[in-house]
Amino acid sequence: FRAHSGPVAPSETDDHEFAKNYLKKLYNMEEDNTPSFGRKVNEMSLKLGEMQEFFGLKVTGTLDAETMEMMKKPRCGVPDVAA
Amino acid sequence: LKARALTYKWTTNSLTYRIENYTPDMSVAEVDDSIQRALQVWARVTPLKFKRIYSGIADIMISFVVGDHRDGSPFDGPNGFLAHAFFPGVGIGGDAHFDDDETFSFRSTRGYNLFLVAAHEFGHSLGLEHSNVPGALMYPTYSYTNPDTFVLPRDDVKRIQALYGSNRDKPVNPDKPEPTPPVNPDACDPNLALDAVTTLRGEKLFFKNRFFWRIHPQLTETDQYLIKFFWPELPDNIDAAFENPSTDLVYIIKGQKVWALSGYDVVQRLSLSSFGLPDTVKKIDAAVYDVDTEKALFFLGKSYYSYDVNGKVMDRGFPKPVEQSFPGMTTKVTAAFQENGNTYLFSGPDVFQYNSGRLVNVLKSNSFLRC
Repeated sequence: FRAHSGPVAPSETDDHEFAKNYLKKLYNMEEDNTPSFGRKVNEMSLKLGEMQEFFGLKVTGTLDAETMEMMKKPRCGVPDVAA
Repeated sequence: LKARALTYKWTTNSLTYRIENYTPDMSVAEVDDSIQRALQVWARVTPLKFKRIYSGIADIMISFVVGDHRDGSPFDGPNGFLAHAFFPGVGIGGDAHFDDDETFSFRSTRGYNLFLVAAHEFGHSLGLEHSNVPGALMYPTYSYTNPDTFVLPRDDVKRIQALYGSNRDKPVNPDKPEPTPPVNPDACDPNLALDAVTTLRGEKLFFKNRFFWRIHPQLTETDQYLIKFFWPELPDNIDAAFENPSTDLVYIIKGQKVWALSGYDVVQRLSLSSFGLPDTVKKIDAAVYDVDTEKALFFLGKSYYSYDVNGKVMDRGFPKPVEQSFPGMTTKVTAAFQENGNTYLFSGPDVFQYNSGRLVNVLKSNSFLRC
């Protein structure tokens, strides 16, 4: 669905930060301090793909609206993948 | 997901639990009852027994905390993470923490039902990981289900019994068997009879029980979701659904109640009488919007009504026999939708395809679900 709910669309950086924390907490995305941007993006895309597959979403590896909608749902704080 | 090396489980079937503190949202008795019933969900299908203790260290320590509560997993304020629990083990193992920045409730749909949240967390306390089966109790996201009629779904029963075995000392009374765990409806069941079908912005939604399948023109797979996953307010087991593309609204109907959806949002709450149906009509079987005539058709038994959406008036001469306008349609219409000039009338597992009022094909309802 092309969702247009919600009064103010959060900024993209907010969504990106939110998604990053979500994947760190629930999909074991590593905290990465070395400034190699290329690798970081890859890992996030991989983890996004893992999360999309888990929830039966279209596996795009990108932060699309549907994936963001799923991340915003109230849920359990236990990770979806084994640590 | 597939490389799980460890399984966590308790080495004894007799476990203790202790409620360390309470949320101000509910009375002490309501919290006690919710926690006890949540544990019984698992006890009912395994040999596990739960004994409450009021002091000292229990296997499952239960507490309501906020923010950072020094276990390495801070809570995040209202919504977001509702609770978490630790897998079986000593110390914090088995413990369940509930985010008291949430509003927990006992019976109402207000806030988050503590029984449902607790039953899920105790699944972790007993060693279960999350499940990706929609509708499973161990599915990661919260979804309201009537706690009074809650039955542990089959996926959860299967997984907990894989850890602890079944509840041997409660033989099944053949006269009064346990309610069988609900199973997700199977899209490829040849006898699949759908509750309702509608289009939605180019997609097709097929409703059955508390689920719906979503068919996207550009996607190859058929995805199943809980209705409440997208629309928490909507009921299960709906009667009918139709889309009016010119207003970008989808109407979901159950009994005399009608919900108008715009994407994810419920934007109106109506009743059948809003569509000119007499008050004597308490329930309908199917509905479809005819984009050519701009009329909404409502099917009831073997007859149907035609409502002029623009004129906001029921057409004269209705209800009429369905067969009069759709020759060959002699059985009850149970679902309907229209696409590319074809009107599809579902009757149980069969679908009658009409084009310009002529029956052009008879299909199986699951032929749309890419079996």
